[in-house]
Amino acid sequence: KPGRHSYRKYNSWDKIVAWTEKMVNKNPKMVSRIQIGSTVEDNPLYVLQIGKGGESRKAIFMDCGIHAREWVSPAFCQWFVYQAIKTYGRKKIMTKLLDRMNFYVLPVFNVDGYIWSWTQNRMWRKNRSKNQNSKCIGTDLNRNFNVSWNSFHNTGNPCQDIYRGPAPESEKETKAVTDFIRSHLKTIKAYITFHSYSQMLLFPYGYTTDKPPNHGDLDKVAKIGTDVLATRYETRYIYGPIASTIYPTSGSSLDWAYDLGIKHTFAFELRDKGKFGFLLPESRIKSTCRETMLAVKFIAKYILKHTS
Amino acid sequence: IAPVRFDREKVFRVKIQDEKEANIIKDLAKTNEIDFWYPDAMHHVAAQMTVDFRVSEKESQSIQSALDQNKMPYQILINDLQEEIEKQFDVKED
Repeated sequence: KPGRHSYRKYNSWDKIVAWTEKMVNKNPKMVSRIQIGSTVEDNPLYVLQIGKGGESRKAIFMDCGIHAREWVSPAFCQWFVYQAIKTYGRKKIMTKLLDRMNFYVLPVFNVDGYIWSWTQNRMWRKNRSKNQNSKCIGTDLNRNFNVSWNSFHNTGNPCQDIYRGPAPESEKETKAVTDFIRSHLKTIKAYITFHSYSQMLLFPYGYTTDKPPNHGDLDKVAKIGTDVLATRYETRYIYGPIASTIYPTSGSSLDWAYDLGIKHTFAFELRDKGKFGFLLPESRIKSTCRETMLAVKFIAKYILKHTS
Repeated sequence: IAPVRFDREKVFRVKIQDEKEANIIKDLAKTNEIDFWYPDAMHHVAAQMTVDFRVSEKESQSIQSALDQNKMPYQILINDLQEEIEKQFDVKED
């Protein structure tokens, strides 16, 4: 048995799988589990669908754990599911959201890399695919999306941590996610991806400093989202377009989803700002998740109200 | 395979003032095994950026000398990475 799951601790992959089963078994009307594919090492990629409504409702897709060592990210997706279920029927906002929307939550995107960071190398980032003509393992899944994929030469080396892969969507994990999103494009109105660290709320574009048509809208949502997040513990986030807030990046899931047609896409870089970096202590998981919940609920409310 | 250990590995934080200092960091990354924590990769290092990176104990001395020589102020965020890895599990089982 994988041992007891805890929302206040980091959970190994086995515990997370068992937890997904438990969520479905205990909340069959609210939670269903969809296997959207499998990884390079044949681990299942599970999406939890959370909501009371049928498939035709508006939806938000959320993914966690695209980079293996960013452990607080999967912790947040688990927390989100837990809070959604726990507060449905008790808290007005979540009840309204779940009555009218669905959330597709991918608790761990890069399963093989996450397992590797538990069992072999805590500092691992990429997935675990083998690269032809190279001894170096892995692709950075967040450079593998088909959006300006090869616009930066420095992502072409398999030994780099930001290796883009041999082709766009070359990785089974990427393909599983893009196929799922493409097949649910009619209902998915927002895409939110969770990373760590550095306390930022980012939006397109990463591959260019050009502003997207609804830049003002995205900027407003991000500003209010960071303000709301700060109300809990005064945690300061900065916000803005990826390219000008951090640095230009190609092949990212955020830009891909936006250019596919999902006009509200955001990336959270969760705590902290560098004292602990990727090694945020478990004792800070709860407060990190609680403040992030405020921002995510605000974004969801905004999407419910302002998208057709 | 035994898990990788990070005994006495260090995480540095360097505030890059200008292009010259950015190039110094990039040169160090070419001759040392540097794991960039922020930004994600050497190529993203630029002026006016705060850079966090991990190096082994052995290479940390030469890194520190290079930074001292170039009068580049730095912090050591994490002095022994293995210790921090073990300390992150600071919540008892329910």
